Amino acid sequence: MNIFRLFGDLSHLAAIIILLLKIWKSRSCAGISGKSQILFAIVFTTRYLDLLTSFISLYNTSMKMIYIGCSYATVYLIYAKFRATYDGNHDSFRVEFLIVPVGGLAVLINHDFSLLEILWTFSIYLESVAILPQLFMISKTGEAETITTHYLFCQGLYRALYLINWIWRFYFEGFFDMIAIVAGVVQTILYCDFFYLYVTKVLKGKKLSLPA
Amino acid sequence: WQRRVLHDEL
Repeated sequence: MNIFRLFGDLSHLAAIIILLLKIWKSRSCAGISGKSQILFAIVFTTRYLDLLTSFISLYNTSMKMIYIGCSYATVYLIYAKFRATYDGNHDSFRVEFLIVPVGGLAVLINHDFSLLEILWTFSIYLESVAILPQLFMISKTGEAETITTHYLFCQGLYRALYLINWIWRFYFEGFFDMIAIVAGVVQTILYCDFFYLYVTKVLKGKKLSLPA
Repeated sequence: WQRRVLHDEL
């Protein structure tokens, strides 16, 4: 465990909790893509099935359970408790266009052709594109609430820190996982455009709104 | 492609 990995995990945790608290405190999930949140719940579920088969550390186990628990809580708030505030008309990204190719790719390119390993690979590929419905929603409405942009920033920061973590691990441990690295690079690239808007607008106190 | 079935990252 290096500091980049630790702060990456904490940034990921911060993103998840920011979103959960935002919805809970405002009693509204307006502007949040329920589809992205369902995809993240699928990502955590399929990736952390190894909770049942292998123990790595108390840290590892507890973080996995927190991620899974929070992601299901978020989906529950969006689709059940605060369903009336869910902006379904703008959340129109076709997720089957992500799930089907990602599933096919996981079957074709994986470390080991076993059920758990294919599901793990599926979760890695799916995570790299799971934010697309959220970004699509922002591009449709043309704006995002500031707290939503903080959520996205923490998600992107988590990815960037994981990239540094992999460089670190490659140099100091000789470890690399090509599937995670390629998917992680793709995922980080998806946030670049958003990072630019975040730095040039949100950090200067302006609301994130896209030119018409 | 390094085979590594024990995944220690989140």
